[in-house]
Order: sequence, then C-alpha cells, then structure tokens
Amino acid sequence: NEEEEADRIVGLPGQPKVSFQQFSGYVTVNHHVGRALFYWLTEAAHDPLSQPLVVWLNGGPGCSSVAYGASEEIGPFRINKSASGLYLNKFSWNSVANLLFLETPAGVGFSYSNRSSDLFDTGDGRTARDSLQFLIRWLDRFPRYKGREVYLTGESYAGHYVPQLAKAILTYNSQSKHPINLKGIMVGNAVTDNYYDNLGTVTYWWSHAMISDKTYRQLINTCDFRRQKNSDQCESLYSYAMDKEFGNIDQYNIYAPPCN
Amino acid sequence: CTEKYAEVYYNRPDVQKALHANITRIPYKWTACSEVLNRNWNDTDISVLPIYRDMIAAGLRIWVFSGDVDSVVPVTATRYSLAQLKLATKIPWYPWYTKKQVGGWTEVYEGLTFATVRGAGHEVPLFKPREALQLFKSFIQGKPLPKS
Repeated sequence: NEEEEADRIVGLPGQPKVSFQQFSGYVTVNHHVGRALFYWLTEAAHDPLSQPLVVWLNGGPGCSSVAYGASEEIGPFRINKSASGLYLNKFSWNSVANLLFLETPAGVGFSYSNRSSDLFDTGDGRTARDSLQFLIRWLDRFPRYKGREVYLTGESYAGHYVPQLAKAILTYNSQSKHPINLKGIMVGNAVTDNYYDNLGTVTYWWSHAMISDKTYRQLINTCDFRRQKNSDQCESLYSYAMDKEFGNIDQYNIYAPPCN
Repeated sequence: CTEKYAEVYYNRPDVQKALHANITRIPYKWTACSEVLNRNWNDTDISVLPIYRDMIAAGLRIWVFSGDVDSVVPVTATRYSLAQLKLATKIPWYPWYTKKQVGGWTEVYEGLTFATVRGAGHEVPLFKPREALQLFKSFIQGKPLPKS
C-alpha cells in the first residue's frame, strides 16, 4: 500500500533503535475546505497483528496528543531535556497495543485547515465528525486494521471527544456494511458534566484545604454551575481563589513542584 | 516542564521531515496547545452523561479513571458526575495493587468501571506510569484491577 509506505517512519532524530513499526502523516477529512488531521502510529512491540488498536486523544480543547499522550504519557518515547533526542519509556502502552495518536481537531499541533476561519468556529460537533472521517479513511489506508478491536482512550477535555466519537462510530456502524469494531472507551480526569464537575472541583479544593471556608461558600452561592459561561462575579471568585488562595502550585498535580 | 521539550523537538525541521509533518508549511509554530482554538471553542456539550447511557446500552466496555492529586478535573468532580448514572454495584469498592502497593481504589458497576490512581495528577501516565500501564492492561483484558 503506497500511502502506508509513504507514511512509514524510518527513524526519528535521536531515536533509540526499536523493533516496532511506526507510521505518521495526514488524512484529509474534508476535501472541500482542505482540512487534514495528523496522526502518529506506534505499533505494538510484540505481535502487532493480533493486538488491539488504541486511539489516544488529548483534550484542551486545542491540545496535542503528540505533545502529551505520545511524548510524556503512554507513548514509547520520552524527549530528553535538551530536545536533542528520545529515550525509551519502559511503561509504554505499546507493550500491549498498537497506539494511534490523533491530533484533533484541525488547528491542533500539525493538523491543519486551509480555511483559516475553521480555527475560530470549531467545537465538539465538528471534532467528532472529522475524527470519525479520519478513522474511516485511516482504516482504508491500513486495511490490516479493519475488523481489529478498537478502543478509544483519552483524558481531560477528551472526556468529551471520546464519548462523542464513540457515539458517532455507533451511528456509523448502524448504517455501514463495514462497521468499526469498537469494543470500549477509557477516559481519565475527564470533563463529563458541567454542573457536577464544577461542584466537585470546588468541593475538592475545599476538602484539600486549598481555599477558605468563605471562598468555598461564596463559590457555591454565587456561581451557577449549570451555565456554560460564568458570570463576572463568579469569574472573579475563581480568580481570587486561584491567585490569592492557591499560591504557586501546579494545579495539575497539587503536591508536585510547579514548573516555573 | 516536559512539554517545553516537545515545543523544541517538534519544531525541528528534521523531526518534522521524519514525521512527514507540516507539509503545507502551517503559518504558525507547532505548539502543545492552540490558544486560538481554545479561546474560540464554538460548541460544547453541557454533559456527556447521556452518551454514557447510550454506550452502556450498546455494551461498550467503559472505564473511567482519575488521578487523585489533580485539582483541574479532580476525582470529586468525576465521582459526582458518575453518581448521576445511578449504576448498580457489581464489585464493591476495593484497593487495587501493583508491586504490593495500593495503586488506587476501584469500584466495578454494571456497565462501567471507576478507578482512582493514588498520587497521580491530571496526566496519570506521566506521574504514575507503572500504575497507568496496569490500569490499561486490565482495561484491555476486560478484567477487574488486581486485589493484591
């Protein structure tokens, strides 16, 4: 398959020698406006033909699965401090699966759109549609993965992307002669429900003694957690909590030294 | 600070060539997160819990995990949200283990497995790689997390 071969990675600069295959490149998801999503496939280190295909999505929205998922979380490589090369991640998930990192939507990382306005009006809907188109066309490029068990995984705002893509696949499957063999999803620290996420977040801040009783009560009484957009008063309470009461911490890991 | 290394590495022309990336010469640097997209996000579901109900009905395997020292989308947020699904418990709450250490806690519901990863931040595999790999292996095998 010429397209597949054109995507084969011979080796990345500063990469240690590995036995598994890698491919990366673009799949056009909308020919009309010229939107294309970038992917990086690191095949399983053992027996890739029988291992499942696992799609990994990072959230943001707007953040790259290559930057996070592939390069500092589940991928086979880590980037060294001088960015001169890579070293192996001994806990990589490609020990048991074929990992497909997808930069979605267009505008994230290397994924692009020739219609620049796309960067200003993309949302959950287009992301799910384009990601489904990506998967359908990617499987055409890599026919050995057709029928293979597929799992969707991700974290953070991909708590939206993953279920929405799963739903799009289920709908596609109900109308297709060649269904995608979607077996399951796994999401971490996932954005799930506006109201309960927000309520749980300020409760966590209070129960972990990051904010005062007063701020906690004001957040609960002032903010309407069901709304998309916070009111100005609510916004200023969040700012006060983060700027005045949190101190210089890494909110993504409250016990780790912050990266200044 | 590891994402700073990515900002350097993936903007190297030789890396982009090896990745067959940036072939259209996008008019901006590669970056880990796009501020433009983030600030102009057009449509967002208020809740994806309805989709969870559809996926459970469709028989998909659903795992939700949470690093319990993240304060951005913390474990309390996930628990409040999942509680709305009102799922019956299949395997009651227990600590799961890797290398004789508690990797976190878990409860298996009808249709969904919830697991925490003890001491992990927002990017669980970054902070607790061994535990994250165990979580993934159990998920892929469709088996509950180890009890010892």
